[in-house]
Amino acid sequence: PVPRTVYSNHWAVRVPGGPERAAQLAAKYGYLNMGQIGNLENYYHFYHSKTIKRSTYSSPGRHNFLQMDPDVDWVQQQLIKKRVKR
Amino acid sequence: HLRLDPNLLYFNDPIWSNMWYLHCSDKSSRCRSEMNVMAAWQRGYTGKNVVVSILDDGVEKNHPDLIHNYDPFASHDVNGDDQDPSPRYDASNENKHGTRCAGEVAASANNSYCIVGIAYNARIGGIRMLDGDVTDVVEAKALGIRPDYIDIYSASWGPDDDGKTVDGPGPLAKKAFEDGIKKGRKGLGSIFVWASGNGGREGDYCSCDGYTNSIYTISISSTTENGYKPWYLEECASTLATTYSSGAFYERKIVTTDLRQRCTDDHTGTSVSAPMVAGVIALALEANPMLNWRDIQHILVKTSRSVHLRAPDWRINGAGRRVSHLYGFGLVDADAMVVEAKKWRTVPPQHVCIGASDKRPRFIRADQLIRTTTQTNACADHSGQHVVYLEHVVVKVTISHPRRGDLQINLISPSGTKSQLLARRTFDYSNEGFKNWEFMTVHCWGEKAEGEWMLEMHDIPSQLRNPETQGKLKEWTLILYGTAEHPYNPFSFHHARAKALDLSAGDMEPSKVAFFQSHLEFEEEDEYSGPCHMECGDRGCDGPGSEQCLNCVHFSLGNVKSGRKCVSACPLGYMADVASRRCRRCHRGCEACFGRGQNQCSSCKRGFYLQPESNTCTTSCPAGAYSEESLRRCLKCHQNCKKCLGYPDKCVVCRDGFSLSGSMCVPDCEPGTFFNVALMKCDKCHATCQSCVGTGKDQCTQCAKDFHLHDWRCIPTCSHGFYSDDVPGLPHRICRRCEENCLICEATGKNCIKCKEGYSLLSGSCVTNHTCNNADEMFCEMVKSSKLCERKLFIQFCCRTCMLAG
Repeated sequence: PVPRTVYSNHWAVRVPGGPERAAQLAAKYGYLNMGQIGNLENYYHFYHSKTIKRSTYSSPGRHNFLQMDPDVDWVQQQLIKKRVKR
Repeated sequence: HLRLDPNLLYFNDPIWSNMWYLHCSDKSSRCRSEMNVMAAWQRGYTGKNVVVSILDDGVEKNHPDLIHNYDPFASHDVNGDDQDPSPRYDASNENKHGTRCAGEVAASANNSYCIVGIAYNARIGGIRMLDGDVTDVVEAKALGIRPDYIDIYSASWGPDDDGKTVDGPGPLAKKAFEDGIKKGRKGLGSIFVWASGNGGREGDYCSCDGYTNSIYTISISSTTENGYKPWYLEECASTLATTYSSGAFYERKIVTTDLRQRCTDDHTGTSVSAPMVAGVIALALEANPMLNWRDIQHILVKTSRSVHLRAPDWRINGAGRRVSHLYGFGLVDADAMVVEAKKWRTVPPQHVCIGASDKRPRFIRADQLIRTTTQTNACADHSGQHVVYLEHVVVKVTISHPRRGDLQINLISPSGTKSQLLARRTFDYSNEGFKNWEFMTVHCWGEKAEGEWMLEMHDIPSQLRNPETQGKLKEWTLILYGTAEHPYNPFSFHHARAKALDLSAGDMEPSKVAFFQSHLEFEEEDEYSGPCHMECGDRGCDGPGSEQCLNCVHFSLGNVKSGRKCVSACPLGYMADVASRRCRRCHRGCEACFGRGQNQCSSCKRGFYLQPESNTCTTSCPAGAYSEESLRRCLKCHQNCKKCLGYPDKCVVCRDGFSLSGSMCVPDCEPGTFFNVALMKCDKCHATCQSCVGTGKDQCTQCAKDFHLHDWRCIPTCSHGFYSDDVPGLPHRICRRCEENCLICEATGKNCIKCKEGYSLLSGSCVTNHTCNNADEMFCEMVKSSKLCERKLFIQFCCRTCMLAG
């Protein structure tokens, strides 16, 4: 069987407007802003508690609004990757 | 070379004596100290002021062997979003992995506890990121923790090594790698060390792991104590170097720290190899903290050695370096690393030359080799991109294919170095192909980039496939990384000053040596003041040609009689004698060799095949091996195969207990079961089958008692138009078709009982109603007298008309 894609309730979002704008956007669309992703400038980690934690379907719906916001460059719902210790 | 004094470096750590891969204190036991770690320690390098972090499932920071070197600033918990990387404890000690890796790097020395880390004075931290859902965000966060503080990130994980996965970093992780390389260590670049993979038993190939296959990671593989390929090891062209790790049951293992403040010598796989190299790099960084990320890779390439590591594919690339798909450039040498690091001058800037994408679609026909070439000037017309001397080479491909695992891809450089970018993967049945997948090779390191590059693709079906669905190479792009100047000997014009020919006295008779020396002493020549050939060494030259050098940067080729010239690498048929910087002719039949003897070949000329056990080149291969045409070597058939043709798993005869399934030898299963290749286990046949090739009722090969085989199904009775028949040697009956146009026939099948519409029964056969309706009486007499109607072959011959006519 082909492994199925598993979607999480975390998103990566690129907001060129800076951390404040990212916080505003997260609040506006109902996400929790988990802050900048490591050292990657303008990339933020959003979390949505009302989305299923692990799903084989992506969650468009309300998340499309975030994607359509003019202050957002790029959005990616996070896939759960199978990683194996060697 | 330092003379090692084992007494000088004695540690009271209880398991120190078991660290066979670091020292040879006991002269009675086998010695495996080729990694030369103690020699580096004796020079005073132990990892001081170097920070290493382990990306894994956490690090037990209060382990007595780690607590002294533990660095909270080199640590983070991505899973728990806090600063404490302590592992989550459970009954099965699932999260022991990071702690084991950490010990290999920086376990304290002389603290009477467990072991001694390779960089036992380095600072060690842990980034806990594997104990939870791993996403692109999680990986990107982990790879970017304090890049100005952490020098080396060591990771011993990756996508599944199941032989069917093709996966790598997502866009954020890729960006984190790039950012680390560009900005980490205050611009010198973060060092990412990666374990090559444990999928050897599953036939996995590490080029399908985008982390080890990345130019930003240092991919490390493993060898066993005796220099054999460990059962778990994956091969690929992006592996840079190797360390010892665990092997067969009779070979010694690696010892390290373990969860709950313990020590362990459990099987380690490839996982400890990455931290071992992280430790060695820490020693090099202590020797020279200004080394950038590419300096480290260059030093590893330059100092790693093939020593006694046994690989069937060791070959010398166009820059004179021995490289293999199992071990990269060989076993790491900590002492050589620190010596090189100390005197290292930063390599010239990295240039990237991206070739034009070739988008001409090409079908990849089964069992045929397709080749496509591209000619490149390596961006000679763009000074900021011009690559003269190669580092990494990437081939980006888009391929559609009905069964990805059947594909094999090679890249051949202008110097003739063949890198296997992808080997066949028996378990990879995906039809997804490759979409912009970047295959990377380090095998051309140091070669010249300009010239013709060839991509070879071979599709060898491992199972029956629909012949109408073919693979297609849709697009490929060559990406060259390297430098415009020579990385170690920047181009300079030499003046002929010294007048000593670079002739090895060992190559000449004493009288000739004396003659040459005296001749040179008294000979007066016009001094040449022009530029020397770039292969000339520091003594200068007598003219611009490569045959006019007074000594060579790399190797001299030829002899006194025929004349000598300097070359960057020895041509085929010669070996590079590094000590004397000479190219020496190999034995007849050898294409490359490590000595001049008959049994010192490492690759063979056309028409000869290398026997790895004896290192000889012969014209045929022994039993149990087959001649691999492209590699020109005898390779062993798959362990389940008794005889194979062309490929190890293209078996024609199987070992006892195995039977052929296509060209594979699969284990024999109990009656009523079959070997399910996807699940790798025996599975039940349909209840009507006695043996089968699948679970379906139409996949029977033999039927259960009282059933008849018909069109791969087992049915209780034969349908109309068929009769039941015995077949000698088969336990069941089969349904045979009645003769043509017969609807129902006798049980023997000989005589028809009822014909199809439009046919009439005549002497047990069916004849068409319309055949021969104009036979006259005389003709019918002839038919009758010749008894044609009694002979089936002629029964259609007017018989019915004649019968009707009386």
